[in-house]
Amino acid sequence: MIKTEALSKHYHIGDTIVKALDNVTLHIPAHSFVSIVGPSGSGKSTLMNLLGCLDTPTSGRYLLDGMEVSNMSDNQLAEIRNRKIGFVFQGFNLVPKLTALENVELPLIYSGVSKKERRSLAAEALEKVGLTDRSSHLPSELSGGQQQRVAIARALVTRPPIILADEPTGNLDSHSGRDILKLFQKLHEMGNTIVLITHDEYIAGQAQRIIRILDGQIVDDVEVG
Amino acid sequence: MIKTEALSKHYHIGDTIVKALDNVTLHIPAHSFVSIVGPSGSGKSTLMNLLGCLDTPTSGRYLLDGMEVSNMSDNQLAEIRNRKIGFVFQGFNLVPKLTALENVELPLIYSGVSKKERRSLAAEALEKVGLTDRSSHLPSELSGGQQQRVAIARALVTRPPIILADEPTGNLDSHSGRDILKLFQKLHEMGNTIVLITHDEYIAGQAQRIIRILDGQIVDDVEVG
Ligand SMILES: Nc1ncnc2c1ncn2[C@@H]1O[C@H](COP(=O)(O)OP(=O)(O)OP(=O)(O)O)[C@@H](O)[C@H]1O
Ligand SMILES: Nc1ncnc2c1ncn2[C@@H]1O[C@H](COP(=O)(O)OP(=O)(O)OP(=O)(O)O)[C@@H](O)[C@H]1O
Ligand SMILES: [Mg+2]
Ligand SMILES: [Mg+2]
Repeated sequence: MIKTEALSKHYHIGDTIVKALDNVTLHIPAHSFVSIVGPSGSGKSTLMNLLGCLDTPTSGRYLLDGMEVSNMSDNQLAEIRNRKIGFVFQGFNLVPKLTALENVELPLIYSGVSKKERRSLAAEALEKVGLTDRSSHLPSELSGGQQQRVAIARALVTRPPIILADEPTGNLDSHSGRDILKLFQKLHEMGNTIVLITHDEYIAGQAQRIIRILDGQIVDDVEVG
Repeated sequence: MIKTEALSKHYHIGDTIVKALDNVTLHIPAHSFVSIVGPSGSGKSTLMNLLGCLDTPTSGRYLLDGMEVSNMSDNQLAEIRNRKIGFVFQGFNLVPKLTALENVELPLIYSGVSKKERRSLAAEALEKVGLTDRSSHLPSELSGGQQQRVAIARALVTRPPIILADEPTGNLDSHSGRDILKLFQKLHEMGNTIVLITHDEYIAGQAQRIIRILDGQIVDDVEVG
């Protein structure tokens, strides 16, 4: 399902080259539950952005369901992101002018679902993250952890086959964090592929497999679950 | 140093009233190291914003160093924020167009320090959070945890007597998180007052005192250190 070959991402700042990702070769089969761990600045979000087709590599290949992503048009990439991938961003990326409910509805707009059905699915997703009574709040009227949970609900509302979650519990108390983990585990049991970046050792250990990144490279890859 | 009496903050959303903070009476003496814990949405950031003079209460009083904050003019409030309080925001609030170094310099601009001295103090603060080689990066060119560390460096650069830190390690691996904790502990030994909101049980336990918040109210307040 997810296959990278010597994937690299370099940035140029002045005369320096920052090797955010350096020759990463990785295979994540469908229906896996994988944690990605590593120090701050080690390349985890960079990897996720490439896997989520939100960014293009400097070199190397990325094959998603057997198709070479670098060969795709912008339209094809947008369609893949909408149909195949749910993304929880480290910085949430909620739309400031939309309420929590409207933010969660957004991915459904592309899927041709009726407005009534959209509202109902979005309400259900918000309920799963414990935010029913915050549906009409704007992001600025929500706590940090509530914004994070809206971002999670939005990533899950279309039940996409692949869920990429970048530090989904960083702003949550451990109780709320474990509720979110149970959500991901349930989706995994129902067949979704989950790739979860986390700094939380407990949450990382609940996956089937832990991939460790350091200075843009994979340094460890172990089956645990 | 910090004294609140029946401090409340209510929001109106449609017909509902959200009691973000509800009758909080609190005394934090100078030179304390206090953790504030509680579930997502319980009122921690709301309390911090009031203590940091970034917001005004719906009712109740806040006395900072014996002075009633609600009686102050905007100019007086701005001066207090610049001279007395260093703030690490849950959402970082870095200036997008400024480099890491320039962001950290910002609080020094008000303090009448020369440009050369500003650069040197800001560089020193960035070094303390391990980001010397990211000084010229813009926030968008930094990882989530690196942005968080720039926000921490900025809060500390003027050595303000009171440091309010809202989830300063939420995006950091445990190693980086403990480096940040040591930073705060060192400042505390040097006489600063530290108020730290955290979801991390280990970090919370390293303070002298843990205040627990639930549904906008203080439900527990224990000396631990
Ligand atoms: N502008 C606003 N309008 C309405 N409700 C608000 C507003 N700002 C915050 N709230 C509500 O007030 C409550 C407390 O928010 P606060 O940000 O203080 O929580 P918190 O304890 O910091 O949570 P977290 O751990 O998730 O950061 C939340 O339930 C939130 O939805
Ligand atoms: N646009 C950019 N230009 C230059 N360097 C960048 C850019 N974006 C990211 N970097 C650098 O690439 C490295 C990897 O960043 P990335 O965001 O992937 O780290 P991360 O593992 O997600 O870290 P964190 O745990 O702090 O979120 C970092 O050192 C960062 O400074
Ligand atoms: Mg990251
Ligand atoms: Mg908060």
